[in-house]
Amino acid sequence: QSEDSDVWDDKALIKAYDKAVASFKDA
Amino acid sequence: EGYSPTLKWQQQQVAHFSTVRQSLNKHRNHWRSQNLDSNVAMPKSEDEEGWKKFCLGERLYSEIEMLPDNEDLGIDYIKVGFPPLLSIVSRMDQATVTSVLEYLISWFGEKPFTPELGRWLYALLACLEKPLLPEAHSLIRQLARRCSEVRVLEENKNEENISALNLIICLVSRYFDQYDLADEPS
Repeated sequence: QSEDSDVWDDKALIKAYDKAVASFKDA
Repeated sequence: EGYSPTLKWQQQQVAHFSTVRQSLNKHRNHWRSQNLDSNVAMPKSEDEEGWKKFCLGERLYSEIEMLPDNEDLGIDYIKVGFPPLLSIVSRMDQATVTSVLEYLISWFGEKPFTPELGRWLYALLACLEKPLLPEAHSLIRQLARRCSEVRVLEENKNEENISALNLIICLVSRYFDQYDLADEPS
């Protein structure tokens, strides 16, 4: 998962949020 | 009815959020030491209006219509607000995290939910250390209640807003142990 990667970029929190929000649609 | 998430989805979000917090802690020192762009001027902790403008942008803050930006000029973060970049949130101490959370929850008490607000609330919750201070405890409970109120009033079933509100309610109730505020398994 990207969160575990050493390349945790400056926008990582934003991406994590967007991913979490998008996941509701697929649930 | 029909808006609340499944228990499985809620459990997945709590697990994901926990991983995000671990990564944030791991990378905090790196991002704290990075130089900020010259246009990023973080307000002082007690500057409520400054923080609202910083996070949400002057456009939203002032509720004024502005012409779309010329794409060639790039994004004007002063107008649209700075997103919760790691290089920004890693510089915020717990007192500032709590203060900004308070300012944005106060804003949300009177204004509609927006994606910009959702991103900042999520980022601040990710920065909030456990065990919670009494002040933070009260704040996040207020946040979850407000999310519930707004969710009930969502008539157009804007999926993104419902999802974002569900996420915040889920994290407050199940990650920060405020189980009385949790959505029942559906």
